[in-house]
Amino acid sequence: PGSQIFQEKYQLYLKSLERHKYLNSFAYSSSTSMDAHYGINQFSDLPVDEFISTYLKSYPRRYQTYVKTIKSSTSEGS
Amino acid sequence: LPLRFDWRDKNVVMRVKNQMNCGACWAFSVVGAVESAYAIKGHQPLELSVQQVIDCSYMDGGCNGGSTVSALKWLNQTQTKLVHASEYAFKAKDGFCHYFPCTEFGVSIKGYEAYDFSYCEEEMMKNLINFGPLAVIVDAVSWQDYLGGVIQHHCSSGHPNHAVLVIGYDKTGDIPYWIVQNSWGTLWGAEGYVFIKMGENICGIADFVSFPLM
Repeated sequence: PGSQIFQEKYQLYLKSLERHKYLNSFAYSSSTSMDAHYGINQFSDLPVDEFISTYLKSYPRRYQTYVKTIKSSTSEGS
Repeated sequence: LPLRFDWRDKNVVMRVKNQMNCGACWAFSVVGAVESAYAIKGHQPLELSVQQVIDCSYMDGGCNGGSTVSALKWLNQTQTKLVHASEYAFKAKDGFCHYFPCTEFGVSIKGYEAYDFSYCEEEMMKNLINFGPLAVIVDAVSWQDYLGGVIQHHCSSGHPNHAVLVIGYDKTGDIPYWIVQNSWGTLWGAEGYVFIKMGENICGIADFVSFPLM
C-alpha cells in the first residue's frame, strides 16, 4: 500500500466496481434469478484494453468459409 | 432433441484448463474438441497437447492469437498426431515445433466442419449431440467480470474475439442456455464454465462453429 503500482491497481479495481454495478443492474431488474452476475475476480485489476489484448485473441479469417445453415420450414413448424 | 444434454455426463470432457497470459484460446478450444471426439469414439479419455498446436499450427500466431478453423485445417492437412499433454507440456509461451517419430502415439483427425448457425441454433444442438463438443468463437469482452448465471444481455455478436468449447445445453428451466467451457482456469466464472442464453445468438455463439471429425 502507498506505492504507485498499488494506487494504479486500486483505481482499476474501483473502475471494475462501477462496471459490476452497471452489468448487475440488468439482473436486478430481471424477474429470473438465473441472470448472469458480475463481480470481483482475477481480472478485476486489469484495464479493459489489457484484458482484451491479452486474453481475447481468436478471430475467424476472412477467407475461411463457415457453411450457413437456413432454418427449415419443418423445424419451424414443429 | 433432449431438453438437456451435457457431454460431461458421458465423461468425455476434460478438465478446465488455464491459458494464463498466452492468447491461445483458439488452441485450447480445438484441442478440447479433439479430446472429446476421441473419447466419444470409445477411447480412454486423454489430455492432448495444446502446446503442440501453439508451436506447430503454422497458419496461426501461437500465443498472439489464431483461428479454430486454421488449426483444424492444419491438423487435417498434415495429419499431425496430437501427443499426450505430458509429452509436450504447456509453457504459456511460443516455442519451436517439436516433431515426433511416426511410431509415437498420438491422435489425428479425419476431417473437420465449420458452420454459421446464427439463425439456427437448433441445428447447432443436433451437431453438438451428433459430433461432440463444438469449438466456437464469441465476443467475450463482457466476460472480464463474469461470476456465474446465464448471460442474456449486453453481449453482442459481430465482434468475434475469443474461442471456447460448447459442451452442452439445458432447456429445462425458464431460460434455455448453452454450457460453455472456457480456458481461464476454474476460479473464473462458474468453476471455469459460462452459460449463454440460447436462441438469440448471444455473444455470437452460433456464428463461427467448428468441430473435428474423428
